[in-house]
Amino acid sequence: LPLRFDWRDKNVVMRVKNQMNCGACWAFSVVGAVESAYAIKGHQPLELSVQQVIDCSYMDGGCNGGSTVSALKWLNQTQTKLVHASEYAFKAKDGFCHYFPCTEFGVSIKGYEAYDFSYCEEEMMKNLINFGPLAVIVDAVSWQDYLGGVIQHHCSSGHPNHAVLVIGYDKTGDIPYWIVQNSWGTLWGAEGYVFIKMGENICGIADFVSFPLM
Amino acid sequence: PGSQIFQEKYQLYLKSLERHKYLNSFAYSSSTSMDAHYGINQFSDLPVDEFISTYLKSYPRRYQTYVKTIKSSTSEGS
Repeated sequence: LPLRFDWRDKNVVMRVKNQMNCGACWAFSVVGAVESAYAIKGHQPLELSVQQVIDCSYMDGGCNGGSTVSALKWLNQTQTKLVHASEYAFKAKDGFCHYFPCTEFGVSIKGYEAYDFSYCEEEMMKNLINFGPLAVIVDAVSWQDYLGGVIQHHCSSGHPNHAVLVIGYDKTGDIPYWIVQNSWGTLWGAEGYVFIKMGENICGIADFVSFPLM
Repeated sequence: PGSQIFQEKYQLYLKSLERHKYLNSFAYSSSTSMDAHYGINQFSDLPVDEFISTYLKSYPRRYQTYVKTIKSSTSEGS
């Protein structure tokens, strides 16, 4: 495996988004993974609608919370086509599900996978490279005050509460770390990103990993 | 300044400074400059419980299966 891998280098990672006061990190994480998987397949990179997932993924609670795997399961079971973000704009609140005609352009998935890589982050690296950015659920309580650098301490596993997108890793320096895109805007962290030490399941980053198949 | 809401937010801000001091102490004791650092950002005037209840709202469901991977002897060996 390469010592450094970052899907941003291939121009398949969309910009950092801001979930504002809406607790739909799970939808941002899943839509980010679908956007990247679509671009990796050779299509023009597109921003897809997070609000569509918030309003329509019936197994989840919209801005009151949800699960990445529930959203992927809904996308796969219903073969819902995610429309362009501009067609179904983010409102930072729950709304009624809008339905679109079959002829409307949209992106659907062919399946999804969910893994616990807690004792095998190397396997997680392989999946990142083979399938694209990974939607993960972490313990982010200590992220309230994060400004930058590699998180190595006081970030436990076992209390998952926030969904984010792993888009790469870097093992070239003293401390190997995962490169993670958050959905709290670019003013938070390292221009919207957070770095987490690899190999020790810091923040539970490898516990709840899922990704779409395109 | 002087209003009740200002005082409340200011107290929360002071609390956040205490948190930063504690969290940054790990970085100061570390030999590497890559360690995480903590400080004032857009969440500094939010109580921790409000931060958690507003922003940390994803959870894996109990019935959902995450395939457990096992470290293979080959990868350990290599």
